[in-house]
Amino acid sequence: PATVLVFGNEKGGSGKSTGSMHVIVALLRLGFKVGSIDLDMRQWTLTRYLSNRAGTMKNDGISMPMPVHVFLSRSDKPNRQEAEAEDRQRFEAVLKKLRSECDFVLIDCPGTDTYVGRLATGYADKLVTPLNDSFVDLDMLANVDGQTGEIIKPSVYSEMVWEARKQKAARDGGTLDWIVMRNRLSSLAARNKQEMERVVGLLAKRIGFRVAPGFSERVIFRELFLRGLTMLDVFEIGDSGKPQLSHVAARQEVRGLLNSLQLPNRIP
Amino acid sequence: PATVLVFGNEKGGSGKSTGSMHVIVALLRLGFKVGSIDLDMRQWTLTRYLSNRAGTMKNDGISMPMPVHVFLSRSDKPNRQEAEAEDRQRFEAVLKKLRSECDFVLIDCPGTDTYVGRLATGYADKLVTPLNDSFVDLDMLANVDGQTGEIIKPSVYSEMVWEARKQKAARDGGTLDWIVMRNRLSSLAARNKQEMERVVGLLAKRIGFRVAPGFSERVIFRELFLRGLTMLDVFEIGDSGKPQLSHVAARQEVRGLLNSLQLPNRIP
Ligand SMILES: Nc1ncnc2c1ncn2[C@@H]1O[C@H](COP(=O)(O)OP(=O)(O)OP(=O)(O)O)[C@@H](O)[C@H]1O
Ligand SMILES: Nc1ncnc2c1ncn2[C@@H]1O[C@H](COP(=O)(O)OP(=O)(O)OP(=O)(O)O)[C@@H](O)[C@H]1O
Ligand SMILES: [Mg+2]
Ligand SMILES: [Mg+2]
Repeated sequence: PATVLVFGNEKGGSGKSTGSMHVIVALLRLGFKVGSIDLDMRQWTLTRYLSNRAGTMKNDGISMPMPVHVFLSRSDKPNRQEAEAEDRQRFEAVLKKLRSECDFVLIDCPGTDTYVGRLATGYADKLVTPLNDSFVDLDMLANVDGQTGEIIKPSVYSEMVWEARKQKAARDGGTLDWIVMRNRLSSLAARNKQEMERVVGLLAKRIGFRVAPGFSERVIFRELFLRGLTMLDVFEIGDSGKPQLSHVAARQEVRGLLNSLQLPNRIP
Repeated sequence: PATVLVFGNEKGGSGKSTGSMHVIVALLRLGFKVGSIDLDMRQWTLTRYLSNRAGTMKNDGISMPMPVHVFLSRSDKPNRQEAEAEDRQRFEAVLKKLRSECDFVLIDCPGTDTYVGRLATGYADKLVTPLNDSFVDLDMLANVDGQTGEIIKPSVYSEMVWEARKQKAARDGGTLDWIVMRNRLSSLAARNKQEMERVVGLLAKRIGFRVAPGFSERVIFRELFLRGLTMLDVFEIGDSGKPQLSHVAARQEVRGLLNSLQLPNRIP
C-alpha cells in the first residue's frame, strides 16, 4: 500500500501546510497518484489551497494534476471519549481507502495538540516536522538551558512522537522515519543560524531524527496561495514567462526536500 | 481597574507570544505595573520566555522588571461542558485579581480555537492580532477570491471576534478596540507586500479593525528568547556594548506599536 507522509508540529505557523502542498505537487508532477488528508478541522489551509487551485483551473480553462483530497470534520459528541472514538473511526476508514488507491498519502496536521493529530502520527512512515529557525520553535522539541546552551530535556512534541513510534511498532512492527526540515531560513543572521544548526544537530542524535535542508524565506512560497499554485506549476502552465532566478532556487529547495525524505522507489 | 490587552489569532505562528513579550517589557520599562496570563496551556511560550528571564536574572545577578505572571492549566473533566465551566471560573478569578492590582493585564492566546481563548477575547479592551504578511494568514480573517482579489466573506476568526464584541457589550456596555499588526514584514517582496496592504486596508473597513505598523522580520525579535531578554533590555543591563543599528530600528518598531495601541493615559 501507499507510503504515509505526515506533516506535523504542534508549534503553530512552522510551515506544515506550505510544506505539504509543495510536496503534494512535486509528487503529482512526477506522475504519482497522491491522496491527501487535512486534519486541521478549523483552518483548512490545505483544503483552501486546493480549492483555490480548482478555482484557477476552472477560471483559466487549464488542467493541473490534483490529489485525491479528503477533509474530516470534528465529532461534536459532548463526551470526550465518545468524540475521540468517532474521530478515530472516520480517520482510519479514510486512511485505509486512500492507502489502497494511491502511491503516497500525505496528512497535514493542525498546529496544536489534537487526538487525530496524535493518531495520524502513529501511522506515519515518514514524519516531516518543519521548524522556524528560532529557539522559540525549538522549545517545542526540547528545553534548552539559556545560560549554558545545553539540552535539558525533550519537550511535549518529542514525547508525543516517542509514544507514536511505540504505538506503530506495537501495531505492525513498523518504524517511523522522523525528518526535521528547517524552514524560512534567513539569508542574513549568521550567528543565530549557526547556533540553531549546532543545537538541532545535537538534538537529532539525542531524540532520533534526521535534518533536511528545508526552505529559505522566499515570498514565492506564499504568494501563489490564492490561485492554488506553487512554483512547480507556473512554468508548466506558461504563467510567468522566463523562469525567474528565485523560482529556480525555490524549485531546487523543493527537490532537495523530496530527495532528503528518501521515499521508497516507485514507478509512477 | 486595569486595561486588558489580548494578543489573539487562531492562525498559528503569527507572532502573538513575541508581540506579548515585547509589549509587556515596554510597559514595564515605562514604570507600569503589568499582569500577564498565558492561555496557551500546552506550549507555554510566554511562560517559558519569562522563566528564562528569571534564570538570567539569577545567573547574572542582575535585576529586571517582571510582570505578575499567571499560567492556567486545562480542566481535565471528561465532560466538555463541565470542563468549560471550570476553565471559566479559574480564568475569571485570575483576571479579577490582576485587574485590581495592575495598570495593564496582557493575555497571550494559543494559536487555535479554544474555549478560554474566546472567553478572554470577550474581556479585551484592546485586541491585538499579529498577521504574517501572507495571504495564507489573511485567510483566517477573510476569504479572498483568488481570481478577482475581492473579499468574499469574513472567516472563522473574524466571526469569533464579532461574537466577543457582542458579549462584551451585553455584559458591561464596553467596546473592543481591534488592532491588526502586520508582522515579519520582509524588506524585499514589494508586489506581495503592496497587495497585502491593499486587501488588509479594505478588510479593516469591512470588519472593523485598525492596522498597526507592526514589526519587520528581524532576528533580534527571536534570538534573545533563551535568555528571556528583548532588545529593550540589552542596553539597560549593559549587555551589548554600543547599540547596533538593527536594535535601534527594532526598538522604534516596538515603540511604534505601543503608540498605535492608543493606550489610556496613565501615570506609572
Ligand atoms: N519558506 C517560506 N517562505 C516564506 N513564507 C513561508 C514559508 N513557509 C511558510 N511561510 C508562511 O509562513 C506562515 C506559516 O506557514 P503555514 O501556514 O504553512 O504553517 P503551518 O505550520 O501549517 O501553520 P498552522 O500551525 O497554523 O497550521 C504562512 O503565512 C506561510 O505563507
Ligand atoms: N518580527 C519577527 N521577526 C523575526 N522572527 C519573528 C518575529 N515575530 C515572530 N517571530 C518568530 O516567528 C515564530 C512564531 O512567533 P510566535 O511564537 O511569537 O507566534 P505565536 O502566534 O505566538 O505562535 P503560536 O500560534 O504557536 O502561539 C517564532 O519562531 C518567533 O521567534
Ligand atoms: Mg497549517
Ligand atoms: Mg504563542
